[in-house]
Amino acid sequence: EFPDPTIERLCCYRRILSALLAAGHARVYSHELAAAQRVTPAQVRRDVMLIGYSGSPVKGYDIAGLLDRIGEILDPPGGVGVVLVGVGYLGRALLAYFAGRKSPIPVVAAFDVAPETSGQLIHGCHCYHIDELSSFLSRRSILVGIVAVPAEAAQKTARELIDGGVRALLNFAPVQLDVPQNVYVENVDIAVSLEKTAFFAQSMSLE
Amino acid sequence: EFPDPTIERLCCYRRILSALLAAGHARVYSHELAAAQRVTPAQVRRDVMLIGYSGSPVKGYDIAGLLDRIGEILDPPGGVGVVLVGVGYLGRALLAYFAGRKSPIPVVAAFDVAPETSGQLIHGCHCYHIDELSSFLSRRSILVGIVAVPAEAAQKTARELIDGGVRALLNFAPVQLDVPQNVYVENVDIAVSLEKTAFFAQSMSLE
Ligand SMILES: NC(=O)c1ccc[n+]([C@@H]2O[C@H](COP(=O)([O-])OP(=O)(O)OC[C@H]3O[C@@H](n4cnc5c(N)ncnc54)[C@H](O)[C@@H]3O)[C@@H](O)[C@H]2O)c1
Ligand SMILES: NC(=O)c1ccc[n+]([C@@H]2O[C@H](COP(=O)([O-])OP(=O)(O)OC[C@H]3O[C@@H](n4cnc5c(N)ncnc54)[C@H](O)[C@@H]3O)[C@@H](O)[C@H]2O)c1
Repeated sequence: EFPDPTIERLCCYRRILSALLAAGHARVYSHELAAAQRVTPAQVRRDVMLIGYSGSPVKGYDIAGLLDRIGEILDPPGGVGVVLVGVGYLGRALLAYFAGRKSPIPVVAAFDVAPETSGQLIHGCHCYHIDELSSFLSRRSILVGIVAVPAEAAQKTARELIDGGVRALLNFAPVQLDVPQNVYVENVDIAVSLEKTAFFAQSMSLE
Repeated sequence: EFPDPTIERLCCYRRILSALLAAGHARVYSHELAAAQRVTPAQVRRDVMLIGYSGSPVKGYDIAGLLDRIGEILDPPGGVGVVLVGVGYLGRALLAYFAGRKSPIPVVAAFDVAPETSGQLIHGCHCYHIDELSSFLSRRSILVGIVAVPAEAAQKTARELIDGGVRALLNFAPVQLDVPQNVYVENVDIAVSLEKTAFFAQSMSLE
């Protein structure tokens, strides 16, 4: 299969390609994709070859064709089904963002412990009380759970999602989740992005 | 200097090392750091050697010493000064998160166009009206700006931050910002993390 960093690059290429297509471009060169993504043109060409697509050195890649090919690799045929747990500031920002971007992987339901959240429709997503999570998971085939609850509730949330059949977690809570071997965990930490940005701010300003 | 991916790994190592220290550990082996970060133990050893630190194959690395060394590399001596523009759902989630994590790089001020936000103290951060941004930047040495405004306001926000001396942007708005050569832009896109997670959910569930 494909290693983790290659999948991440393919997801990033797809965002850039969609933006170019929306802006009316039909073709793109490997060096253009590379510049927007901070990788080398050779890395782009290797990735595109790996997924069995080809372009021409003179005319570049056909954007729509490359997008279709990346979609075949990234988007599972039946869809994966995603639920969000924790509809606070972060949860609401994510629901608004995914709805606005028409993400290829919509969030089908959201869960929260706060009684006033259940029954609401937030950016097109039905919100339920957390007590309804396991029965929801038993009725639907959900493979991905987004964990956007406070740190102390995160492990229990992860356990309930996994017991309901979820096989991958997108985790924002600042804890290391304890999960079985066959469950993938993607930890997002915006503090890391901030620290990286601060480092380059310093080295840019010294130039 | 250090390449982009190395800096990102050092930031990630620092989060893991801080968590281990807080949990009462004094030493760590390269394979333990590697496992938490999905890199190889050899990559960890190469990174640690690159920053001029050493441990012992028998006892591992001293966590406090390694943290100090990473801090010397990552944290600029005088601090960089960070401001946030856009105090909506995402902005508030970030202010709460950075305050809770006692991030080594605190957000010193936040700005928004909504009149009711100015004058507030949110998670210890003073909020001002956006009209006060340029005068604030002229009085303080701020090198980093976080862009958490809607897409249509992002380019203007970036322009104002850069005119005020900011040299690096942490951008959440779904637009490609047009900036001069000497400004670093880190684009965060959680939709990419979700798509990557969904891909691995599918391949995990096939096993
Ligand atoms: N990793 C990052 O970069 C990053 C960035 C921002 C926030 N965060 C983290 O994301 C989480 C959410 O942040 P926020 O600002 O939205 O917090 P918040 O307090 O606004 O939202 C948390 C929500 O979770 C709900 N909740 C609490 N316990 C629950 C449970 N057991 N089951 C279901 N729902 C429950 C609450 O009712 C609330 O709506 C926190 O853990 C925070 O540390 C991480
Ligand atoms: N990249 C990602 O993964 C990701 C995730 C979530 C949200 N987002 C993006 O982050 C941004 C904020 O999202 P949100 O959910 O917090 O939206 P929001 O509407 O809740 O917040 C936006 C805030 O910006 C303020 N604002 C608008 N124009 C402004 C201006 N010219 N100057 C200063 N402030 C201004 C508004 O008053 C509001 O408080 C959006 O662009 C959204 O698309 C990105």
